[in-house]
Amino acid sequence: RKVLSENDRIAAELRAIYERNGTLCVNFISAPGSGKTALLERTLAGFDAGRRVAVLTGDIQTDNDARRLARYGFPVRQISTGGTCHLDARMVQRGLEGWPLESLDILFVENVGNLVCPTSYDLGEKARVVVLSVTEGEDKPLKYPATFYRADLMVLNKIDLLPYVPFDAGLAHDNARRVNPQIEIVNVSCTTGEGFDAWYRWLEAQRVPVG
Amino acid sequence: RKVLSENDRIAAELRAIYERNGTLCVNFISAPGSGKTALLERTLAGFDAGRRVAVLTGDIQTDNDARRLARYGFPVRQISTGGTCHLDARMVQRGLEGWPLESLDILFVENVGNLVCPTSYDLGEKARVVVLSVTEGEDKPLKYPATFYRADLMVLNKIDLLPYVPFDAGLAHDNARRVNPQIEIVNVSCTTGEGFDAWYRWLEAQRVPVG
Ligand SMILES: Nc1nc2c(ncn2[C@@H]2O[C@H](COP(=O)(O)OP(=O)(O)OP(=O)(O)O)[C@@H](O)[C@H]2O)c(=O)[nH]1
Ligand SMILES: Nc1nc2c(ncn2[C@@H]2O[C@H](COP(=O)(O)OP(=O)(O)OP(=O)(O)O)[C@@H](O)[C@H]2O)c(=O)[nH]1
Ligand SMILES: [Mg+2]
Ligand SMILES: [Mg+2]
Ligand SMILES: [Zn+2]
Ligand SMILES: [Zn+2]
Repeated sequence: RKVLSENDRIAAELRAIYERNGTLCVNFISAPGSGKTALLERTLAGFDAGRRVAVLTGDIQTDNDARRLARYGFPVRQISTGGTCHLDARMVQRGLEGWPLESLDILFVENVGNLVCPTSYDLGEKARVVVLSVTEGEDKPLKYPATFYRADLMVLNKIDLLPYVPFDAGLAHDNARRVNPQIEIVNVSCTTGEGFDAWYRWLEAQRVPVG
Repeated sequence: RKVLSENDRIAAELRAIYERNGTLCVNFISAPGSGKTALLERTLAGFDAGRRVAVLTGDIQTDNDARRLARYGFPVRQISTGGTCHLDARMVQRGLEGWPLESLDILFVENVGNLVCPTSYDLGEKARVVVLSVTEGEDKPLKYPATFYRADLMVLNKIDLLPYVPFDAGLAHDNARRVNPQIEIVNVSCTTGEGFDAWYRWLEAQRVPVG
């Protein structure tokens, strides 16, 4: 528990910095291969060049994701955990060193591919997105409930594959809402772009200060 | 480190019991939704009714997998970790209580869906299988190397979806072998049954006592 409160202390510091600077920080969590990086790639591709956006991406090995994300012209950094199965606030804080946070409107944080551990670590984010792909099965919200319970939005990805997989999207929605009645849901395909209007709308809605 | 040696102590006990009884224990590791349960379902469906096989399946929540697997007539038990992101030897030992291990030819252990942590915990198994699905991306062996390094076989699943996904199977094979030159590979579809001959052959080959 001592370790967790140290995380929460740093997360609170980050949250205060983001709020002071009007930076929207979004934490992306999913199983390996659900399409977090693809979602961010397509999202960055849709932004105007002058948009003040940056990305931190965490993996236990390689900088593959950072390299993919760096192609869109916005600042991107790779956090290499070396073996730790989740990002924590301290890693994010270190990853942000030297970045001009005062001039950042949006900070995307792609977490390590893992449906279990990342959800336990507050990164100071304003919103959490869980990505579930139609190839994974409708019962995942029930089997990994903490991740879906603590998410603000579920992005149901790879809907282009629906004709070819035994996936009941309605059931997946129901399962997500059983675990988290407040969760919002958008259905997208990162390959075809279907559903991206709804995704952009949700994103912009997060930028509006509450109250 | 003290915790890990306790795990290794129990794993060694289990390994000795399996060897004494001639039980082949196989540990199945993958990301959530790659198809571990589907692979085991299809495998059990193909066994003669008299085969002395049993299955332990681990999840953080629900007994969905155990219920699916129980439909084939063989003994199945669910291990509910409650939150722990991997199975360890102690959980397996407890899960086996009351089972007549002397009369077991094969014990399948389905691990918690997670490409990071399960690989660090010896369960006393003879062989480790990592399941990777064609929907996850070819770079997963490089991004989660410990899991692929410590596996004896990679099952590349969902090959029925190859026409619809941007997946280079050859590259996935190369990446797996870069991390683990000794790894064996079979390509299957749990929905169509394609490739299952090779999977069964590998399984039977594990039953032959070494030397
Ligand atoms: N058919 C289809 N494939 C997709 C879609 N989105 C992503 N993919 C593919 O899914 C695979 C994994 O995508 P990634 O973006 O690497 O997934 P990720 O969640 O970032 O993976 P990790 O960071 O390793 O956890 C890649 O082969 C993508 O091309 C989609 O909408 N449809
Ligand atoms: N198209 C296709 N879908 C498959 C195949 N194998 C499994 N699936 C589907 O993939 C989804 C996940 O399968 P599961 O067997 O639950 O995967 P799992 O690895 O056991 O998942 P967890 O235990 O939760 O980690 C389900 O919707 C299956 O129907 C396949 O070969 N082809
Ligand atoms: Mg990624
Ligand atoms: Mg399963
Ligand atoms: Zn973890
Ligand atoms: Zn773990």
